[in-house]
Amino acid sequence: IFPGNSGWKKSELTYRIVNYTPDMAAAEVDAAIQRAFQVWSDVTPLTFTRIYNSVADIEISFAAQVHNDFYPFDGPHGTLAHAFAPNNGIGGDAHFDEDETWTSGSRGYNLFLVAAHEFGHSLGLFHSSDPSALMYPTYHFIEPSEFHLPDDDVRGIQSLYGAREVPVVPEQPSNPSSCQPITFDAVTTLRGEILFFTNKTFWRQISQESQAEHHLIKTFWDALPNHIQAAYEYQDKDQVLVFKGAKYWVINGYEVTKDSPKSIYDLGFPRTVRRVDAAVHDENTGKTYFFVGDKFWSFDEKKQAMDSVTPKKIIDGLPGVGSKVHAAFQKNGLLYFFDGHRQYEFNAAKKRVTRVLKSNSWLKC
Amino acid sequence: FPAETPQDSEENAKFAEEYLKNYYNLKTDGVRQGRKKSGSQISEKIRQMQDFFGLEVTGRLDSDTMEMMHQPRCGFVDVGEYN
Repeated sequence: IFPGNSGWKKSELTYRIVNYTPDMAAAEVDAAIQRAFQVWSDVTPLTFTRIYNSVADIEISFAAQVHNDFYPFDGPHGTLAHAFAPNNGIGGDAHFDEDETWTSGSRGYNLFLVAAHEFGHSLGLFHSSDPSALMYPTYHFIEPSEFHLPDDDVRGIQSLYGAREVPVVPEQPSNPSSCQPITFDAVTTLRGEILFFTNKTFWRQISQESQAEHHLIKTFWDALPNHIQAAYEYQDKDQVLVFKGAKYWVINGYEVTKDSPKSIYDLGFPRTVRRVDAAVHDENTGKTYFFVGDKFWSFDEKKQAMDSVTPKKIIDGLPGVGSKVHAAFQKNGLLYFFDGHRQYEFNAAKKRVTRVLKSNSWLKC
Repeated sequence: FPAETPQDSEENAKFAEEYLKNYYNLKTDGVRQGRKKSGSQISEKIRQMQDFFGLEVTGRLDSDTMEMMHQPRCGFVDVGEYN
């Protein structure tokens, strides 16, 4: 948090959108801003009410270059936006550099992601040095539909405002059908079983013959976070590595090792990598493949080092699999790559896709 | 890879100086300062920046540091000083 600033003294805050960027439809801007506030209201008692005709606590504007706050913007790229800590007047206000290209997607800079960061400042959070935190100072695109406020930010904002008081609802899996279309966050084998992670739960396929079980992640591994992003098994060490943000946890059977979580940078990733989308260990080559955006890294488990300082394009190394991989695992010598509701069976020796399946093909419907 | 030219080094140094002014409160009075003093100030600010981002703290503009400096980011500056 900002030194000497304990945040707003009230919990009912107002905001006003002073002007719009021409890059996006006004309704898209409204939606991005509203959702960015919701990121913070979901975990605190704070409420945000939009007003139109008077000065709000948080004034939101788009401006280029010099814009009357002694901190001129710098043209395209570089500084994207800035915001002021809670206070009267300019305090709390958020300014977005109009020289950037703002979008609701992945081209240019996603307004929702940047606004959620800036409103963290507006509420009293300083920058975080945790690369997986929203309050980390550099921009990194993640799919907005997959966004979950990282733990570091939750701890920060709740240190100022406390947690949101909500009725206690017992956390039980909602028991969705395994036959409806499912997208998985991560898939891994574990001592002969296959685990399919999605949100706070996982499906457990014990054998080809059995019906899949559905459990909360926390029921099995209390130390693991929800919404994990990648996982793989390295059988030589009887370990499963689970990834979220810039951290990973090591599971030995049903125990999380005491030295978890660890930093992904210890594996050799550059600091520009802030999350791993998918991971799989290939028993045939002894290599582990880490998928980040449209590229993948090859990791030598024996040497405990990346094979190259630069990653390969997925479309070049794994033809037919698509440009992104969201989950992956290996079974019976074949690699399986998940993208949305699809799954690609890949023969590494032949270097080609041998089958395209539904993502839930392993869960007996 | 092409070898780094003296011109590249000069451009990197200028870029880094601007970056440190914007985000690490590097003070310059607009007049070229003595080489030693200016160099040590900049080096100290580079160290602060490297430490924050978890980079190797060298005080030098190595490739990792330059890569981090080129990433798009939030332009937050110390509001206390502004007040």
